[in-house]
Amino acid sequence: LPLQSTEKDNRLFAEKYLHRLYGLPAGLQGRLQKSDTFQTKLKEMQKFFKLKVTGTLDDSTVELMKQARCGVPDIGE
Amino acid sequence: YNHFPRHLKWQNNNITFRILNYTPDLKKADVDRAIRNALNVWADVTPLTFKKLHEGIADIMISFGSREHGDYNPFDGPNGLLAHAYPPGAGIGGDTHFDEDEQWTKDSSAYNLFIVAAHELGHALGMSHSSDAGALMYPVYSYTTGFPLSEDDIEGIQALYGANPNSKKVKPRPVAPSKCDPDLSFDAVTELRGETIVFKDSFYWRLHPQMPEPEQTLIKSTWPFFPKKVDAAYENPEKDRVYMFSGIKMWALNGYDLVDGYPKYIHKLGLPKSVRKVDAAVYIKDTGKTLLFTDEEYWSYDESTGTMDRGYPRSIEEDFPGMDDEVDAVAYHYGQLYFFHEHIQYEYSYASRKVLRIQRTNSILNC
Repeated sequence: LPLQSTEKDNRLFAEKYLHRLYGLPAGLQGRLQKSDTFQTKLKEMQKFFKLKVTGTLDDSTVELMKQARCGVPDIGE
Repeated sequence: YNHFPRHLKWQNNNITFRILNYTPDLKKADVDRAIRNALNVWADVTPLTFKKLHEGIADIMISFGSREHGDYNPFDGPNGLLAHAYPPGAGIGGDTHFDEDEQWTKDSSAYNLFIVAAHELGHALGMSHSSDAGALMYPVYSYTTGFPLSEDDIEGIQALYGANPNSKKVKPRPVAPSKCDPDLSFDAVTELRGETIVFKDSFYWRLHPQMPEPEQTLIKSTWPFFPKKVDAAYENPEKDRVYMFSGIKMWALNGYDLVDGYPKYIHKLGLPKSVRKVDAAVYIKDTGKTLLFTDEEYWSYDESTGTMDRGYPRSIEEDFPGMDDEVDAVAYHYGQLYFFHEHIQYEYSYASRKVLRIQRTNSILNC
């Protein structure tokens, strides 16, 4: 089934968030590789914010991503 | 807390900053004050000092910009990312950028510039994000009042620079007095260029006729040179001076700046050495006299001659019938004296020499 539009929006939003703040690489990559990296970065983010580390884009993760915040990446340089 | 990789920090403790442009959301003076207060938050707990430059290259270059604003690290329009700052280093290192697409405020109505600046300047000094939700360096915006650093932030910054050798240990996030506590008493009240300033413990409230809610700030954040508690304060608007008293010393302020030659001993006013503290002070515009209240007595100081009037001290109880025999704070508006003692406020007519109304002390804080 195709993704629901909210789900799709959230996924795009999360990708942008992880790209900006967790170093999720942008650009052309294989689907599998991209998904793995997405999950890894999502887990990093969930761990940092002391959320339940699921690797999936659940409601509490999306809610936290949508809060106003500082634009300095949380990890690395 | 976390530092940046390689624990980046400034190599000397005297750091310069420059504000390159201003947001139209706030008055220039309010931006200056928010940035200065935000820097003072970190200066309070470290040996760092901050000097403002008006031109040239400063260590910390502060600016407001929107979307792509010159560092290939664009903002995203309203909400979302509010600001970012670079860790200490040459060039862009230490630079601090605020998203101009946000609505910046002095209060909690939108994004409070002081709170965001305190966080960003933490980065500019070498603090990375903390995963402690109670820390200022936690990356998600939350509005709080009072001293913004938590123990986690203090430990983090002191791990880089050490503690402030000149001040006593700062208590993280002191418990701010609640304005609507029915038993609230005041330490001092004064006017300051059209605003009313109410001092209580290590905090003060600013009341402005156009501000719906009083704004509470740590005294040290605005006046770092001042002791943490104020006993008495008054404004002489003709001289554009506010005088503040703590113990046997007094300070004169011109706006927010300390006047040269201060602090002075209160005995320079002509008070005897036996007086160790002024409880309350008020300038009576109509007479040009300042009344200084000490224990159960008061003194009259002539502002034009700079001398204490003869025949004083006099008894508070006898000269202000209906009043308590001691006062915590006094204010004067349009012929009326407002005495504050413990949780009671007495509205007293100076002309007819009687108490007109009794209210709770915190009624002036909209409680």
